[in-house]
Amino acid sequence: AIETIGISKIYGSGNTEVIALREATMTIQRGEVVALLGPSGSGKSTLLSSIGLINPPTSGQIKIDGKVVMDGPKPFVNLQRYRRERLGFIFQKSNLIPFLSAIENVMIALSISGIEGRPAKRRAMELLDSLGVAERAKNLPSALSGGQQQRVAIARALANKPSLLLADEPTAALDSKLGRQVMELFREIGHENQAGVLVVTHDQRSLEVFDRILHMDDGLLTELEVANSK
Amino acid sequence: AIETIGISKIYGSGNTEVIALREATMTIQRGEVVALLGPSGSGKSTLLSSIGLINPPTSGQIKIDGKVVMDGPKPFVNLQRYRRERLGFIFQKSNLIPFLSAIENVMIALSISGIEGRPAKRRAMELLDSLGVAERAKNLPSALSGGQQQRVAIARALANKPSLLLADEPTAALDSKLGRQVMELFREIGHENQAGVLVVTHDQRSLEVFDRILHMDDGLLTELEVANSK
Ligand SMILES: Nc1ncnc2c1ncn2[C@@H]1O[C@H](COP(=O)(O)OP(=O)(O)OP(=O)(O)O)[C@@H](O)[C@H]1O
Ligand SMILES: Nc1ncnc2c1ncn2[C@@H]1O[C@H](COP(=O)(O)OP(=O)(O)OP(=O)(O)O)[C@@H](O)[C@H]1O
Ligand SMILES: [Mg+2]
Ligand SMILES: [Mg+2]
Repeated sequence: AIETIGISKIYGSGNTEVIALREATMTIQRGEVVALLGPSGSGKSTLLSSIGLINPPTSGQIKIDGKVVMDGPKPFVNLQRYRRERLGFIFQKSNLIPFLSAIENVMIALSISGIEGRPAKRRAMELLDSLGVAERAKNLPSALSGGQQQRVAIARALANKPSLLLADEPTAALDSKLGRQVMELFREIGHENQAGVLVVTHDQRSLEVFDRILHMDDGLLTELEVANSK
Repeated sequence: AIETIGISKIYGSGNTEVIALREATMTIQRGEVVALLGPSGSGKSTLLSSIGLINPPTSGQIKIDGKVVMDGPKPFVNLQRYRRERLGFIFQKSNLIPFLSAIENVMIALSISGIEGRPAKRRAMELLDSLGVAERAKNLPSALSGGQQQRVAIARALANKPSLLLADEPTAALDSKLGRQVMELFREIGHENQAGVLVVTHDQRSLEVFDRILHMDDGLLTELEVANSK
């Protein structure tokens, strides 16, 4: 499980101060698939990147499996190792490495957990295929459409079978049919691999795949009642 | 009006050849607000960037107000001048200048048509305000959320009151309420300023603001019947 306890995030200072998170407290259990909704600028990416250990909170704690990993900006573990071993992150902007092909972008994630050569190539191709972009494996990101780049970024995040998958608007560049398939893939990953999955989305329509729905408004986190239960 | 006559676009060659557009023929009149839908990878951004004179077609013609401006990749006019004077382009990735603030990003578009100093600052602030990001005017793009960056990019595209507005998934990073407001703003611009507006969107829900709906599938352009008439 990953847990945030009263985390706050303040950018800037004085009259340029922006309070992006206000004492956000939440838990995601392994196997839970959770949506995070909210208006533009409300703090969703900030919450996600704090949980993902890439944007330290100003105050408050982050715990993984009961162990404190951050207290405010102070790390208590090797953050890079924790991220590598457990996290899969899909950024709001795909963030692919521009000089590597689609398949190389996925394979570089695999090499981080020691999977290389033929087994890496095979796994990378399976992932690209599951997202419908296998035939673009050899292309550079600049030769891909926006939605194709996004799908390669998704494949890369899934490569190491993360125990916590954090996705920031992963279907923004996809048509509704593909977007739905991706949401169902995330649900499958959460439930079958017993991974925690947190998805920031603006798409209010494919919400039935989620176990829980969180809402962010001006830095304040709340939980919505979910009509359907598992 | 802007018109494409049988334009095709081929990327790569030999066995890496991708036919992104297949003889696409269409017209957008001034005052028309048109949506372009279609699956990821179907050629929407390619069509938009061809019409926007930034990605020349492999073959076929582009005419503006009856005058041929491109025949295949060969330009018949000064493309840069045509773009500057008539076009507003919202890219699929915001493409803001990273070392300029939000307001400077909008003002640089205004300076291209000779508007500078106080009048430029005033107009830029009005535009940012109409998109709800006025209070972030002095921030760099890196200090803005994804949806805030997208809105600054929209403000910048509108700055010079373009006679043709081309928007590539302009609401992808916005929540549904804001997304709807932006679509209605585009409709207003099209109808009141007599501008042609072409919007690539994956959002099948706010389609009633559009006069016509085009559909792209694997490079093939078709027009859908619109149930409601103006
Ligand atoms: N520079 C390039 N070199 C090779 N292929 C390209 C290049 N740019 C685009 N393509 C390919 O052309 C096809 C159409 O791309 P385009 O970006 O127009 O799609 P799109 O409809 O905008 O997709 P999306 O909805 O994902 O943004 C895609 O298969 C894409 O991979
Ligand atoms: N580096 C930064 N410096 C200053 N302010 C920032 C910085 N990063 C984010 N912000 C501000 O913090 C607030 C929350 O940003 P965040 O990116 O978390 O929003 P979001 O909910 O993801 O929005 P969107 O839906 O538009 O992506 C916004 O007002 C944003 O402008
Ligand atoms: Mg965000
Ligand atoms: Mg596109």
